[in-house]
Amino acid sequence: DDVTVSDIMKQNVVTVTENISLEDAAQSMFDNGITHLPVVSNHGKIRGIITSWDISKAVALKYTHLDKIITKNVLTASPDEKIDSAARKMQKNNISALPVIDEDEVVIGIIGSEEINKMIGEYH
Amino acid sequence: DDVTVSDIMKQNVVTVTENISLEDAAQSMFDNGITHLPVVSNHGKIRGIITSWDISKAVALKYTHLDKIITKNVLTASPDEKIDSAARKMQKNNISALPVIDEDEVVIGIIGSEEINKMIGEYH
Ligand SMILES: C[S@@+](CC[C@H](N)C(=O)[O-])C[C@H]1O[C@@H](n2cnc3c(N)ncnc32)[C@H](O)[C@@H]1O
Ligand SMILES: C[S@@+](CC[C@H](N)C(=O)[O-])C[C@H]1O[C@@H](n2cnc3c(N)ncnc32)[C@H](O)[C@@H]1O
Repeated sequence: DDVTVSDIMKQNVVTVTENISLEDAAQSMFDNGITHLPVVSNHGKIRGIITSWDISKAVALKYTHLDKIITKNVLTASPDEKIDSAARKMQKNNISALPVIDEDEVVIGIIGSEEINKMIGEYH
Repeated sequence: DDVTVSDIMKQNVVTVTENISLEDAAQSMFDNGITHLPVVSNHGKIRGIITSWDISKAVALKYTHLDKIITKNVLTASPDEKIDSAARKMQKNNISALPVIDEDEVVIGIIGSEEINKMIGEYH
């Protein structure tokens, strides 16, 4: 199976910048029906990630600031990475999406359960 | 690929009952590192589902009661269902996990991105 990340990644990625509020991050996930929001700099470079799990954590621990929940040490995928490598990375770290970045660390896509399900549904 | 849902589903499923509070649902997701909580009756029968996306929706819309966010019309998988059928069901409905139920509608497992990623990582 020589499918690469760029073959199946989602290209129009909803991203946010670091100064977003917790409520606005939650609103963006609701408006877009998504669970992962890559956090980027003004030039589109990866800076972190916020997920619906992080919002749920904020509710559980009564946090009100995004700084408390943003994950800065983001695992990413490269466009030419094989799909089994990306899947193993997600499984090993108990995460369900990887922002795809180019050589300049600019976010060019995202790969998660939706893309993997589409691949399984079509090829198997 | 004749892999069935029961071949790869997670069997020890964290579930909650219908009278749980929004905060307790969020706490359970945080404690267990999970994003999907099947809601079951006292006899373990499927009644609905709550996800971290629903918690995020509650933050965005300032809801405080679980009744406002629980999804009652749950899509499920059967243990002998082929994996491509389960994947298509998730992809078509933009969801990332299916509770697995037996003939009595009792939750016996769950299949989501973690299980699919494990399968891709191993077989491809
Ligand atoms: C460990 S997972 C557990 C919940 C669930 N299994 C899931 O897939 O979301 C939740 C945490 O992973 C982090 N996370 C999600 N995607 C990530 C990625 N690509 N790189 C680093 N951390 C990530 C989130 O910010 C969150 O704090
Ligand atoms: C439509 S998805 C959109 C967010 C994201 N794509 C995801 O996979 O969670 C979010 C909604 O789907 C619902 N949901 C999740 N799993 C479900 C299932 N197996 N059956 C029915 N609804 C489900 C959740 O309760 C939530 O309201």
